[in-house]
Amino acid sequence: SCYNFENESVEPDVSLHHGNILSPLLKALSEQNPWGEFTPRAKPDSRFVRYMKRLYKLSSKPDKSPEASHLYNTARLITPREECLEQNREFFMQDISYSLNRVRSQEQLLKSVLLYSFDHNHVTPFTSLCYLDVKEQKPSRDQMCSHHLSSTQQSVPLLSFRVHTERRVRRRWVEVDVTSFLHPLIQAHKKDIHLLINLTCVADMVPRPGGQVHKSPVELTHRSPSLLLYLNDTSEVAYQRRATQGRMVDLTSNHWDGKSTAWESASRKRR
Amino acid sequence: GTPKSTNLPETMPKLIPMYDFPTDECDLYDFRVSFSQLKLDHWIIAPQKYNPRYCKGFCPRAVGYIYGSPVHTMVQNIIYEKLDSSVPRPSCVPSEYNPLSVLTIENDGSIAYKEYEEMIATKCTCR
Repeated sequence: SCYNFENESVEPDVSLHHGNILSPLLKALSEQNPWGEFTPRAKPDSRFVRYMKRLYKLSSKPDKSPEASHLYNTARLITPREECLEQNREFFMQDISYSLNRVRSQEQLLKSVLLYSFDHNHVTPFTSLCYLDVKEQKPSRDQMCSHHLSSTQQSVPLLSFRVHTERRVRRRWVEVDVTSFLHPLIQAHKKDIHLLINLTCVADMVPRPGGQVHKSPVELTHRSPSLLLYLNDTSEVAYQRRATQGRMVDLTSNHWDGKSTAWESASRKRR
Repeated sequence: GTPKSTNLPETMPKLIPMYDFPTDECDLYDFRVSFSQLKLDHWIIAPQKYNPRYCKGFCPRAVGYIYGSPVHTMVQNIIYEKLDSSVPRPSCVPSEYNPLSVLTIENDGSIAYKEYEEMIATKCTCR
């Protein structure tokens, strides 16, 4: 298969000149001044740049550790484009849209996660139990933010994960796996996706008589999640791992904070 | 540009003495370039350097075993020497490659990790 440039503004004569094997990298290397007109419109947040540099280091090590063995040859971190926040005592509702413009047709989705960074200033170790409710939101034409608090029916089983904070680590990254939910949207090659995300975190404490549950301070300090897509680019210019190399997909482990944040469905937890 | 004299296939029995002096036979050379030199560092944020390496040198007559060359390489050598010197000698070219992983900032502000095929030569052969 040839590299499909439907998303690229490659000058036709250049790609013909190099027989259409031009990856974005070769295009930049081979043209005299290709980067002259390249000025990123939006500069990503340095926190996410640091996060992706760690992913880069782990993924590109020649002697990959078994944990980092993976099959993806592409990963894309997409920060939210639009955001509407609604909050009351019960909910922290976010209406977020992500642009999937850069995802190419040959990039097959392996895993997609919502990447949260929780900042805290606790002195004592603290564990919060967070519940995440995600559903696709049809963009309303006339206004960017349409009010949803009244419509709170769930679209996917509630995802839950724990966030353990301690004094040493001020920022905790959590990847929440939403692959099964996002897969159909990404496979449909949508250019934009609009999600309605409701995240509620409570202090993960043993319920006391009276069942009072305390709202966790963690929820208040998190920012809108970015979308991290792990993809397998099937085009010729991308590195193809041979099956014989015996590397299996192990994208379930969260290899950033040494602990695997595997999501648990509420029903299994009850069981 | 000093040749890496260790460019011998693993299958080579250890009996054969290592080259202890640089020769101009086919070998792998470093070619280090930085993306800032290429004015690409605002797009590629990792790695900072890129060493694609390249192969250079002449192919000795007995090229079979040392370079893992196909048999045809010897045939071409015989054609050059015995039959028609307008047919070129076998050339020293890369035979194996490694991918290159890069981290880029796309123009919509997203961050992409990508692995590109065959961007670093790791072995040379004559053919």
